[in-house]
Amino acid sequence: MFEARLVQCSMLKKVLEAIKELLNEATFDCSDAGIQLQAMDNSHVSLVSLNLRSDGFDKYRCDRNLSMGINLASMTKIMKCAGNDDVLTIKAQDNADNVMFMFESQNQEKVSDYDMKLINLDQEHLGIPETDYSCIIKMPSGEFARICRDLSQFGESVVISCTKEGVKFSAAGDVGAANIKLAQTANVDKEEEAVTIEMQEPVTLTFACRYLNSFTKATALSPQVQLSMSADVPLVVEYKIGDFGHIRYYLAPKIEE
Amino acid sequence: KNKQQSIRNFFKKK
Repeated sequence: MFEARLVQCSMLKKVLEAIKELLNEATFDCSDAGIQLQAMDNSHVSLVSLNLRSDGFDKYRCDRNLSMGINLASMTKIMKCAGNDDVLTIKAQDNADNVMFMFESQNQEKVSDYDMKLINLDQEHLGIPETDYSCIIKMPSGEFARICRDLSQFGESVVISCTKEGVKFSAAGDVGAANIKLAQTANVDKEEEAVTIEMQEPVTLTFACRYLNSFTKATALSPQVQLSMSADVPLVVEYKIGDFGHIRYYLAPKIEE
Repeated sequence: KNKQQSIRNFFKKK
């Protein structure tokens, strides 16, 4: 038996928003520890890794490990039927071929349940090695989204260049060239408005704009985003999810042909 | 011209 209760179902709506542009379907692996998801996008350029710890939920029970293959368009249809303040309960029997989503209004006067068929997915799990990154940049997630959106007008690729002084995002194309430089913030009132850089070595890498823009669909999950970079390895774009855990996106860099 | 690499080049299959 699997059962997870979430008083604010808006978190799951935001998670779905954050993955459905990159993934058509995904396997939600449920265990005693929580819910995990790992999947590559269709072109195998990026990888999404989601971790929701069981202790973040208001109630959580998972007697046996359960892998739920889910069509994300179907799940989106169901989650659209939930009010943001509804209490969500997800339930599945062991070895079930369906999962139930139950939404209760705060005053408990409206209760809806939706049964969704699970699908069999041939999932490929990849091992992500522990990496000491040369540069770790933390910045407001809204700022990162704005930069990705602005630069995507100028080219297909964004060059991210990080030094001790700051981080520079650049794009170039038919229109011309664009450069956005962010310095570390000296002092800010709110921690979430800060730009901080931990640098061991300067790094410059090139990435596809399209994927960065897809990652920013997670902006609603966290006020801050963390970018981790090292030469010749994938970029990690991480959004913390409150008391639950995180969503991480890995993006393979582009190389000179 | 930049070439897009696959994420599979970096992470091993479990």
